[in-house]
Formats: sequence, structure tokens, C-alpha cells
Amino acid sequence: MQPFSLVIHGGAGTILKEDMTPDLEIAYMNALEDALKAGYAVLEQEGSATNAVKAAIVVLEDNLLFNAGRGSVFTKKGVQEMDAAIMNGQTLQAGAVAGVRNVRNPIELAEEVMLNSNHVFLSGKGANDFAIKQGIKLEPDEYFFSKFRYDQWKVMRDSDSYSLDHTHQGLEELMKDKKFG
Amino acid sequence: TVGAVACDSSGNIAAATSTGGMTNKKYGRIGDSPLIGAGTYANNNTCAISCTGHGEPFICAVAAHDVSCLMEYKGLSLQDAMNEVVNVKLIKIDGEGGMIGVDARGNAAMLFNSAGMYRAMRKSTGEHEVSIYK
Repeated sequence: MQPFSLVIHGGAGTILKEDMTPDLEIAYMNALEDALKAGYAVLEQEGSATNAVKAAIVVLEDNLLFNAGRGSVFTKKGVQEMDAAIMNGQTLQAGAVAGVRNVRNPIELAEEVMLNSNHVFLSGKGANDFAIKQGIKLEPDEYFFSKFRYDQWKVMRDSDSYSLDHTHQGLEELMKDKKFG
Repeated sequence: TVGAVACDSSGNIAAATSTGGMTNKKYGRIGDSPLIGAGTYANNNTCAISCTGHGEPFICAVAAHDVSCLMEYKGLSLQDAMNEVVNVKLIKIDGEGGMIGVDARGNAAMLFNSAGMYRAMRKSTGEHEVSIYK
């Protein structure tokens, strides 16, 4: 058995310590640790790298703090449209989806594209149709709603501006007064 | 945006990325995350990469695949190849953000040119890190 490893990321950007509350920082650190544990457990049980990255991503998608899955940002139209991709370095197989709505875990849909379609990249309504055909779990719009993402969007919805996850009008500023255990 | 890269005990590697995109995006805009080679890439001969940041420059730089090319054709290590893309190539085109990577020997790296990046890594050799800021 050779050494194995797992690395994960959330967003990158203007994340400043002085803008972060201690509770929020702990919440982020715990969320990262949870995702790391989920993926690393797969590797410890001699599972595949592909399953390990999927397991870690699912935990991050389910966490409201990160801009993916639940907690995704709002588009100009006030909805969530999500993208995901997965690639297996052994086989060079890849699967990706873009602009999907109501899919609980877009990474699982990307994997379905990789394994069970003759394609690499599906988008929009067609990707959603494929999700339904493959039995991928869907959620109503309310599942994806988060107050801080809504407030973040409200600031710029009447403009042509757009912003990254953690840059300007960022999550940290909007969540300063929120409590996380 | 969230991402993960892994090297398993058989020496196989994989990459995955998932995102809600940018706040207030329109016209069906997509970034680098779902584009194979731009935001996500894996090849056992070189590396597995997942990117996060300002998608458009990452697309133009073909960032993830560029790391693989630097390793394959120029013989750079994972760390050096990622540094070349994140801190030289992307900086030149105002590409703010970062990336994580592993190679098939279990080496791992986390690089970014922004003020911070939510990130974590764990290796079977004992290394374990969870960080946010530079």
C-alpha cells in the first residue's frame, strides 16, 4: 500500500481574520474537518480516490456555509444554478454538469454523467432531465435558500455587478452577528 | 466553490469541484469549475487539480491542465507547477483565487494568491492541516 492523501477547499478570496467572528471561524473549521473526515474514511478503507473526493464534496455541498449545493448563491433571476465536475485520473473519464437547478448534490449528477452517459458535459434543463432519469435526489427551492446569501444578492440585484463567494459584500460581513455552535 | 483531490492507496488520483457560481450572474454564465482542464483535471501520470476563484481568468489560463502540462513536459514538481500557474501565470491576468492538488505519489499542495482560501489536507504519513488565511 502506498501513501494516500486528501485535500479539500472551500472558496478563495478576500477572507480577512478581522472580518470573521470566532464562532463563524470555528464553524468553517469544523465544516472543513467534517468533509476531510468523510473523504479520508473512504481512503482508509482502501476505497478509490474518485469515491473519496465525492464523499468530501457531498459534505461541503450539504453545508450552508459554502457556495455549492445547499447555500449556493443567487443568480440575477433570484434562483440557484449549480455546476460540478469530477475526473478519474486512472481512466481519464470525466463528467460535468452546468446550470442545474434543484439537484441536492450536483457532484453525484456529474458522476452519473461520467459513468452512465455517453457524454462528458450536460447543461441546463437537459442535465436536470438526466438527473431525474438517473434517480438523483432533488430538493425544492426552499432547501437551497439561505438568508445571508439572499442578503448578499439583494445588495447587487438591481445592478449589473456580480461577485465571487468571498469578495466584497462577503459572507463574513453578512454573517457577523450569526451564531454557530 | 468547493473542491477535493485525492490519491488512494493504489496510486490512483481524482479531482472534483462543485459551485453555485457568482452572485447575481446572468446569461447562463458558467465559470471554470465544471470545465475539464480549466477548473478540474486529473491524470495519474501527473496530478489531480481543483480550482477556486475568479472563473474567467482560470478558463483563459486553462489553469488545471496547465499544471499537468508543466509536470509532464517541463518535469516540474506538483508544488512548483502549481506555484507557476497560481503565482505567475494567473497573477499576470488578474486571476484571483487558488487551487489544490495531489500527485500519484501522494504529494499534496494548496496554493492561492488571494487573502485566504478555506482549505484542509490529511495524509497517511501523518500530515494534517485545516486553514483559512495566508
